[in-house]
Amino acid sequence: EDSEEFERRYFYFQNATKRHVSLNSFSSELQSAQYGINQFSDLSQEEFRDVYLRAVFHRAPPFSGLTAPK
Amino acid sequence: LPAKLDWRDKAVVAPVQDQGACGSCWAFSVVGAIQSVRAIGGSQLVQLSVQQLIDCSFQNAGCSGGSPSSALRWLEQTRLKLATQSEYPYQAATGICRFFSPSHGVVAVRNFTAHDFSGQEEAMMAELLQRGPLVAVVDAVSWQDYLGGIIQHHCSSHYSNHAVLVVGYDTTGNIPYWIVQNSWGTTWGNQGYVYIKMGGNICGIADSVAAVFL
Repeated sequence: EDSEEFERRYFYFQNATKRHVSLNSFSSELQSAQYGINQFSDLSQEEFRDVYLRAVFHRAPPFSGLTAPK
Repeated sequence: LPAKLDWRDKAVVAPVQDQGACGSCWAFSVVGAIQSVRAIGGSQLVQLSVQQLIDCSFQNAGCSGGSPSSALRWLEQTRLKLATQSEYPYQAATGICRFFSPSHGVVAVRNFTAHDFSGQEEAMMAELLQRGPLVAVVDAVSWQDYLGGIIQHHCSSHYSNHAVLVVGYDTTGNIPYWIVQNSWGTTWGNQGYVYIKMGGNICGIADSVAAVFL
């Protein structure tokens, strides 16, 4: 618990709890999304992005009606 | 269009997977769609190899990321038949492509479409009904903190970075929403699923949507 790694993770965790307060402030209705502690709470936002958000986006043409496959 | 559509009710959606610390969402979404479309066609639901796509789809970067469109184009061009998950299991790491004989494997992709449905989510509902589960690329930055419920705010549609599988929608309640399967395990979100409000291209859910033909 005295390790540098622990300190860093704890810092990210505290940041996450601050984000949750902000995100939940819009959750007024019963079905609204809830934000809180999960398996990603001790990751920084950069770490999360670097590991889990790795899809490459290719712009697709606008949909212009259902068509049969080629 | 029916007020509610959930392909899980037809037993054609495989269980939620966990990609682990590997940027392989693009492969999970593509394989998820292929599995479901095959099952909708009358075959038994079989889990197919995500690892094969990670290792062999060379235009993509394995665990360092990839594009569902590129993966689908590669599958269409090579006519590669995906092996089953059990014979080519997931490793959460990029490996060396294992080759099988051309006749080996379960199913090949014949064709696919990719469209921008922003402003046309009703047409996307029809596409989901007609084609089966759809691959979508979304902005999932705020999903780091998601626990459950319907996402209506804090989700931009300009920086898409994560691939998922749209398996249904529900318009029967106050807030119509898309039912989306993620690949971060069942402890995340609603047993591995995320619900996204329909109608406003929330999280960019309609920006890049692919359907698969087998």
